[in-house]
Amino acid sequence: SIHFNDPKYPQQWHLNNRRSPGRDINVTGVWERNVTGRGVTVVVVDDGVEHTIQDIAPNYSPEGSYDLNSNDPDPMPHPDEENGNHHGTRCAGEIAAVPNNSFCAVGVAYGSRIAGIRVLDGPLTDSLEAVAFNKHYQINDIYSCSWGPDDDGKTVDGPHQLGKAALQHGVMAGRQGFGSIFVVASGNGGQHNDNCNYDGYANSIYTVTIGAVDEEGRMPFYAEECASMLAVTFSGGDKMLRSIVTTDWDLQKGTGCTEGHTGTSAAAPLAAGMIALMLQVRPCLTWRDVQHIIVFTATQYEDRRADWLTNEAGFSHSHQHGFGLLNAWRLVNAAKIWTSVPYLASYVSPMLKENKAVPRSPHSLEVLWNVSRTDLEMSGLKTLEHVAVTVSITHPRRGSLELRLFCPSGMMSLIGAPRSMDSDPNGFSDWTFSTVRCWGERARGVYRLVIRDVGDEPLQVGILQQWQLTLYGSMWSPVDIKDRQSLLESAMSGKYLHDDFTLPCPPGLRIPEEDGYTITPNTLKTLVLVGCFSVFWTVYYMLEVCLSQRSKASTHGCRKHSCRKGCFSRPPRRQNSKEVGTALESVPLCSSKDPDGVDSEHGDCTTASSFLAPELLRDADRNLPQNSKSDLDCPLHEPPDLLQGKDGQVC
Amino acid sequence: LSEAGGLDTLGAGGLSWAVHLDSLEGERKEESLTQQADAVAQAAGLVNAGRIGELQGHYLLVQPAGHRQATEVEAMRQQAEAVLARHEAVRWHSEQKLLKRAKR
Repeated sequence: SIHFNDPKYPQQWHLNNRRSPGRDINVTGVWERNVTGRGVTVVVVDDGVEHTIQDIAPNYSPEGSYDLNSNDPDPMPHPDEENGNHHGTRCAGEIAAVPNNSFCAVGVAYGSRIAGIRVLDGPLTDSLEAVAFNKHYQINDIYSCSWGPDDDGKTVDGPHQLGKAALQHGVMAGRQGFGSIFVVASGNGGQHNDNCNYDGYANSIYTVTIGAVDEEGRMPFYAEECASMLAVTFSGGDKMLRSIVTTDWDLQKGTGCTEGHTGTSAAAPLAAGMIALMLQVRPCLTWRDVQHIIVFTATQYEDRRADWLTNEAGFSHSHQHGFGLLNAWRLVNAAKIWTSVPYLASYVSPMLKENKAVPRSPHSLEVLWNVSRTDLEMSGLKTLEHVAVTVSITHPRRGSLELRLFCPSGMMSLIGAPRSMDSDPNGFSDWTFSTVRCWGERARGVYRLVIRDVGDEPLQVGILQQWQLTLYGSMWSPVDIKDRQSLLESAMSGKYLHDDFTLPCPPGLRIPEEDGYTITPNTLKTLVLVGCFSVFWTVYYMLEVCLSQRSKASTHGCRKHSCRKGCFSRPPRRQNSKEVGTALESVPLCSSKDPDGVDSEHGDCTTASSFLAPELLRDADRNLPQNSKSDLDCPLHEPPDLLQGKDGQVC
Repeated sequence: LSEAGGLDTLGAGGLSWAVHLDSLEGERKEESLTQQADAVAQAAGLVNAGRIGELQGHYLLVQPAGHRQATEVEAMRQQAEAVLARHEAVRWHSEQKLLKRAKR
């Protein structure tokens, strides 16, 4: 029943696939129930967002936006030689393009607000990343990040110290304490045999890592396998398959609409949009709740090339597709009835010093660590979420190493996949791999790390120096997991997805943002200029008034009367009725002496200046003694000797 | 302005460090940390460009503006490193390097 007049909506197959029913994100039923992302803000952390374009402007959130490359509040992208700064705008359009405006496309969460943080179009440092991840973090609910380290199949990199701290701070304090949601694209290094476990953003426990499938449900050529990928959603495939239709910029060669958005870059914003729909129906979902709901509701689907394995908790995961395809209907219905997962519990093993050689395949090095009930007692950890392993290994060719982790259930995760292009001679130095494949399984038991050298060349043998196991999870028991699975399935009919059913949400924390009162440099410069101009004009005006009054007084008043120093004195005592109550700012510049020598303050110098109102000028004339009227025509700029008063004083 | 100076400095090839200061107690903790950051910056021959985002106790210290020869820059780097490494108020410090990130 949903119809839009946006001309490209029929081609947005990822929203509603008429050609291949089911090969879409299943969102139309959610929209029909008025769940559109209202009240949620998603920020695209990228190269900028052209928020003035008509498909984005009505949903744009300036409060959540910033330009960190130029240090001003406006994240408009800058035209570049490669015509490449359209990326953020395309991602933004996927999330929140305005519907029914007869322009281009429709966003997944078209009722949400979209912000932009421009940070990729300039030099990027650890500190700048840290600023970006927490920018306006009480306004922005979801951070969509379709970027990462190089996907060249030989890079091992991720957030550095500050970026890690910012991600952690974001999930702890962002979104009024419920935690910022960071959505990252798993990477496009498939052609280089890359793996997202070499990307610290993708294998972080704080991020929702999303991969891509094409319209036929297959892993695209660019997609990476990964044990720490949560789920996949649709994107472009090879040349014969359709890509994602979304808003484009209209600078340079842009037209405002594109049919060519692709890569895992296009998948992550769709996931961000679906999470926005979840947050509309249940705003108090924590960052861990969101991950749980994705695990619980993602759907395994037929793909013979994928290595689907069902773990002990009943969740199926494949390195190619994560826990499966994101389904907006299932996500939103699950979110509606979700009660929060218990606090995050963790266990860290001692640093296990091994210093053992890594043999060449088919032989392997196997090291074990037993996690006992006593080990977990203090934290209360019962079932797993993420499992992480931090290793230090020396090897002359890093890409020849293969690492597998076995959870107590026997579930295997390929956490360190061999990479033929990685010839780095420095091995791994405290690099952390992770897996989500043991999600929901019991934490207690023996963990096995198996390492082998799959290289062809006879090189110096590698050495496992040390490793450390870190478990994350909760006090949910395996029975609790099963119960939750059953509860969710009962909600999938949609019976709870109406306004009359709402679980109570606790209030969030009030966390002030420290940059609330920051003046931007441009504003500050403007204020300083205006201030300087005002000061200059004030001084100039004062000088002009003083000097002009002085020169008039010295020419006619000072011939007969002594002058007092200073430009101001009290106004004349004799006042007519009109002058009563008149505040005369400009006063006689010279006092006069009566013929009998008594000083008075009759000014026969004119008290008027050109700045007084005409009526005041007339009044000033009336105050002048009769005998000085003829001297009113005071010549200006008389030489000093002619301006001397009776007593020889200089006016 | 100081933030802009920090970003411009790095973009123009200048040096910058992120520091994490030891936490202070008391009502005016933030103000004291800022003053401490100013003091650390001064000791290291740098300028305090302000707190890093929302991270309490983390500050960005940047090289003062001005053209310098390469040898001078290297001397400044070594001096700053030496000061930051032994300063009692600095819990952690790291020279900021450019990161390579790609859109996907």
